[in-house]
Amino acid sequence: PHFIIEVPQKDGALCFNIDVQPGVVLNLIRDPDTGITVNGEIIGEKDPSSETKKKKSYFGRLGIVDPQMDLQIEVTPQKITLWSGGRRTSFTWMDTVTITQNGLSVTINKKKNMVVSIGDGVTFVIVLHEVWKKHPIHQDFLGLYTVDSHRMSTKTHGLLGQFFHPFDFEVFDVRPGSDPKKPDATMIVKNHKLIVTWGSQKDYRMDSGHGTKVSCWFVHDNGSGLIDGVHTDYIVPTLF
Amino acid sequence: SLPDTVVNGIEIYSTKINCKVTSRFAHNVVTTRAVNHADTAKEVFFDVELPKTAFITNFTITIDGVTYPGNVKEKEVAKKQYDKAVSQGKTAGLVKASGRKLEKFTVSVNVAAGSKVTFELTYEELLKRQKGKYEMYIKVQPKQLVNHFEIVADIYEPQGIKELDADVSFITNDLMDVLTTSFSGKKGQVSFKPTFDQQRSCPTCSTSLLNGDFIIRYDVNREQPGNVQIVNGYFVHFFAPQNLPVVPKNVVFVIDVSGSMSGQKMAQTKEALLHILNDVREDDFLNFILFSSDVSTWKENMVPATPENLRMAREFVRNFRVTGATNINDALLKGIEMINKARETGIVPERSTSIIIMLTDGEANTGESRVDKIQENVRNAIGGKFPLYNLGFGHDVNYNFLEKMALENHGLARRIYEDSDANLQMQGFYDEVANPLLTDVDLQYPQNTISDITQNNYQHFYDGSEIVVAGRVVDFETNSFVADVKGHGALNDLTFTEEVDLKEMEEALKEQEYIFGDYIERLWAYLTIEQLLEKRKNAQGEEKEKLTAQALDLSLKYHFVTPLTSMVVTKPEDNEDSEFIADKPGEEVKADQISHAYATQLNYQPPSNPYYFVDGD
Repeated sequence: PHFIIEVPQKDGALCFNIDVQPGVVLNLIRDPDTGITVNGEIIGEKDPSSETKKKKSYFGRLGIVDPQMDLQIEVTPQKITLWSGGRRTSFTWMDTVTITQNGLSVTINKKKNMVVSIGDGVTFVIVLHEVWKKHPIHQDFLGLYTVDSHRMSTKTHGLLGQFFHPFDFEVFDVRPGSDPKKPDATMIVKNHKLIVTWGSQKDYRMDSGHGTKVSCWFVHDNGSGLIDGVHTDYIVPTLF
Repeated sequence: SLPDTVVNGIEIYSTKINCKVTSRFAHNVVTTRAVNHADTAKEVFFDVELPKTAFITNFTITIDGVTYPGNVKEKEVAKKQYDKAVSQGKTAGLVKASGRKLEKFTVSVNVAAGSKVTFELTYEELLKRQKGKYEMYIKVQPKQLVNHFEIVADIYEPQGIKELDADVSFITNDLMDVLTTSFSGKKGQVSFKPTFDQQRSCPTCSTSLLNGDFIIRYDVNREQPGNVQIVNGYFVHFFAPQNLPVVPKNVVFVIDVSGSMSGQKMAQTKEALLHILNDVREDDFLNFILFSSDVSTWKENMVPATPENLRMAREFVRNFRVTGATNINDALLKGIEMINKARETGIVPERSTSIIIMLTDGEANTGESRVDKIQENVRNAIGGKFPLYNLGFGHDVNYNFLEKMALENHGLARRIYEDSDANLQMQGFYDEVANPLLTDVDLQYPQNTISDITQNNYQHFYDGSEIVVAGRVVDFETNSFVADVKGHGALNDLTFTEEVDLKEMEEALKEQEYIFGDYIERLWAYLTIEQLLEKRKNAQGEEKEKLTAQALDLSLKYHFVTPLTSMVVTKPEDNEDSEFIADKPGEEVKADQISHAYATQLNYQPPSNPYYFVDGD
């Protein structure tokens, strides 16, 4: 999956990919104060033996936990399941429904996306990416967007959560790269000096079919140097 | 010798039952063709048992190629014709209640020697979803072997058919081959066409083994919680969400233990209660109130359905005894007070729903025995907060009273027939209401887009059921139609939204030319009449007159034989008109006659021995 980190104070964005094996669960957000945690399980291509240039991986299962609300939400491209107090409610992506409960609001927009608001100040959007059912390689997958995180504590971490706090970076020495349209540059971030490449990724919040291009500085090698530690540090044993 | 097909000079050439179901709305046509091979005129009978929930929409008799069609008239107008015919010594035939679910339509006509007669009865009904299935019931009972017998049901469901089965009580291995059930996508078909020999009850018998129940059950795919269809300016919205957790319930069973309940009734009641206690969920609360001349409770307050409480409840049920008279008023008020108190003091969870289920076999005859006063007391005490369900056991019960009281408290009444399976009837009822998935369900539509909608708010949505709302679309400029359904679930509040693109829907339905195009309009009319008649049961004065006028107007417009209308078939005979009348009596009849839902009266002038059918249960 690809990650896009918008940095408003720098009027720009950073991107990186994380490539891990299908079945691996990555911690995306963890707030030790509120307990809110978001993890994502990776899925691969339908036919792992198919000869594609590079194996793609996506998020196939997302789990959101809020222990204070005794809430768990599991989202797959097939269904959406809410557990509250150990009791289960499930929906499909064919539903258009709003679920409200003690400060929680979940809105499923049929075959498009779902918006999860926990209290005031934490809102995630999960986008359903549907591919042609008979596509030989690709399968349906999910995207996660944090649209509001201001109620999460400063201790929030995770592959996405660590970027909820203001951070600084500097890009200089922009120079031609191997692709003339994608120049390379040097970036200083978190005391690391990295080689980055100018490119673009897509934001699918508004248009889950085509997406909107977001230009960004791409950090190679699974976000090495940009993320705290290495990407394998974010592997967790289970979704919840 | 005459072939087996000819009995007493009459040959039944064919009997065909043709059912077309489109979006749960069933249009059934029963046709029988007969020939009189005798040298003299003969009386030919046509008997059909149809569901009590169905409305006859047409009946015609064709004799020697001349068809006498039916006309729906206001009941009073038809009755005058009927009375006149009877006073002239003409014959009358009636439709009587037949068992629990059916009404028997019986007509007969005198057919001249060598003449042919065709009877065609059409009736329509909205199939209701219960325990996850729609059920269409056909009673099969030809009087003699029939040359061509067939039942064909074509089902079209825009949501797609998930499962389809036919359950035939008289099926044999030989008949298995001629019963076919198939479905694919939106279409399904059940066909049953036994040959002449396959109909024989034994290889040398001239009697038919086709005698019993033919039940078609199916369900549709539910990828979405709801489905909206719009055709020719009318819409229907089916709503049945899946996979929601059950809302915990607080149930008070109010049980009649008066002397009349002794013996088998009480044994069956106990058996049913013991079975129900096995199904009570752990997060439910319950209590029992017993009433005869006095009222007693099992526990002072509602108690949770813990294993220990359930054990004690079973012991209590096994041990209570019958005695005394029937004090319905105090028993119900005690139950209502108990639920209200449990709610106010927080004994029961906030997200839970309350119901009272009363079982009685008689009339209130001690304490407050005026039914109007009991109704008023109960209505005021409940205050619309939760439903009351009344189960009327046996023949002597004042069912009208129980039904009125249940309806005005957002519940319903059911008869428990005094039979060997009365315990199963009680359990079956409990199963229907045991699993509420939503409470306070409100179905909303854009106000300036629609009119004349049927009931659009319900206290409960039960698992395995379906809410149906229909109405007219008045704004044709709009391209999309949005329906919102709001309800309280076990854990959260939910708002389901259905959006339909009108143009897309129009195009999709154009492809389905074979379905009868006005089915949504007729479904709307059926549902509206049904609900107006139900409301009318509790209305008084001007309100009742208004509801009656509305229901009558729609019954006449849509050719439905309802309790307010009759169908008259006029057949010129011997230079004198003869009337055949089909009608459905209203609720004014006495309690023990209420199940005479249809009375079809057929008058004709036989050559000799005029006779009268008697309407009886």
